[in-house]
Amino acid sequence: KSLLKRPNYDLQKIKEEIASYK
Amino acid sequence: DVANKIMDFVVNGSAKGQTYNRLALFTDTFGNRLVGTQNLENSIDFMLDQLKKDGLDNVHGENVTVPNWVRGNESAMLLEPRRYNLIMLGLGSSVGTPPEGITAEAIVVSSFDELTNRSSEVPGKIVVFNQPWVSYPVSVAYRDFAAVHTAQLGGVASLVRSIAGFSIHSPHTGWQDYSDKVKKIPTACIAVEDAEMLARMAARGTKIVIQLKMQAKTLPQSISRNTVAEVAGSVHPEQVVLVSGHLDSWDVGQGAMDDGGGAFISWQALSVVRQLGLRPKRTMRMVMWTGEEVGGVGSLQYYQRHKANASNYDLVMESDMGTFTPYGIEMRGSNDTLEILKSIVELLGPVNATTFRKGEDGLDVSYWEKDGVPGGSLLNHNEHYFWFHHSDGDTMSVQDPHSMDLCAAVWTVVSYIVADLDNMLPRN
Repeated sequence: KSLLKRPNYDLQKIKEEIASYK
Repeated sequence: DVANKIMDFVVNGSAKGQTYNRLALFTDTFGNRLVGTQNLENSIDFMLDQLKKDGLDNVHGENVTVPNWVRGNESAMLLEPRRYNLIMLGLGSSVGTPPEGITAEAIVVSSFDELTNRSSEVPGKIVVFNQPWVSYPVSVAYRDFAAVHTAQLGGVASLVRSIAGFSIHSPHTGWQDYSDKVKKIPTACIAVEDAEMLARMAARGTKIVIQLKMQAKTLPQSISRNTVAEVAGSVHPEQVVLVSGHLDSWDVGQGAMDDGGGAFISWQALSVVRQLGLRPKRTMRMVMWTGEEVGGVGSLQYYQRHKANASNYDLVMESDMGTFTPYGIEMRGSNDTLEILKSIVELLGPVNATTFRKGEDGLDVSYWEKDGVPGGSLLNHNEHYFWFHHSDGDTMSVQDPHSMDLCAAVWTVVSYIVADLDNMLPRN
């Protein structure tokens, strides 16, 4: 079964999202 | 500020001491929990009841076929040069001796290489391995394969220096592996002090005779259970962040450190999220594995049962190397996944656990690696872990309430945030 692959995600945006949990 | 809220709740709030107290109740009630015993199954029933009372979702057991090895009475009596009861523990899966025991002269070696070089001396002898402690991954080869190497050369039994970096005359047990092509002979660990004494005697040229008696036997396989509970996801309930530890233990000690601590911080991760009224976007699942000590059979059968859904597993984490003072997280995954997880670990400043390391995960979650599922484990100050491992010393007295709170805080923050991110972690 093929696995999820997300070539178009924005790493910086995810980091900003994580920072919001602080 | 969810991360700070979680950490404060666990370390200073009403969950303070909860992980330790829950584990103490569990281990004081059930003691050690070897697979194949009714006691382990009773402890699993207890856990299922506790998890339901804690308000978690989808609490259930999943059947696992497990080996059923029974120790029985055992002894290793030194007959020459003097009568002395060697401190020993039979090794898991070992065959027993005839009822009258095996009485034979012993030779002492310090390595497999020395054994090979002295192969002509081995037939009919009990081989004592006094290998130096190097590290667990290196030294454990002697526990695993002493019997096979000894039997290949005609030896009648093997006694292995306990796999421990420090000893107060305590034997340490563990699983060992036979080869189908080699005769199965009895095998046991002896205390470090006794192995060193026998080595000194042998070095002086003293004749050593030992009588080994072991009633060990392997019964037909039996059924145990992995213990599962969840906090169901609010947006992607089919997607899973898994936290885990194993519930089974050896038949000595109490299994408080190995792996009660890991199992109970995993429960705490879900429990804290529930107690705080949080609901992550995807499901947080806790699994308390069964059958880890006999080769990770519970986690392997879980993987075989669920691998068709591997694409929905976002992250799998295991704690099985102690719950002493934590200092961070060790992760395996794609470079971008590691970058993301490193950002999460940076939130752990209030519990002083911001170290992030690319590395290995534990046995119980290793199967998912081939499917590209990121994995991780807890970094903690476990320098003394192998002092207690698989010995009678593995009790609640090894555990510290505050350290367990810190571990639970780390476990909860990392698993909750990964479960609550908008997207799953990227994979290769």
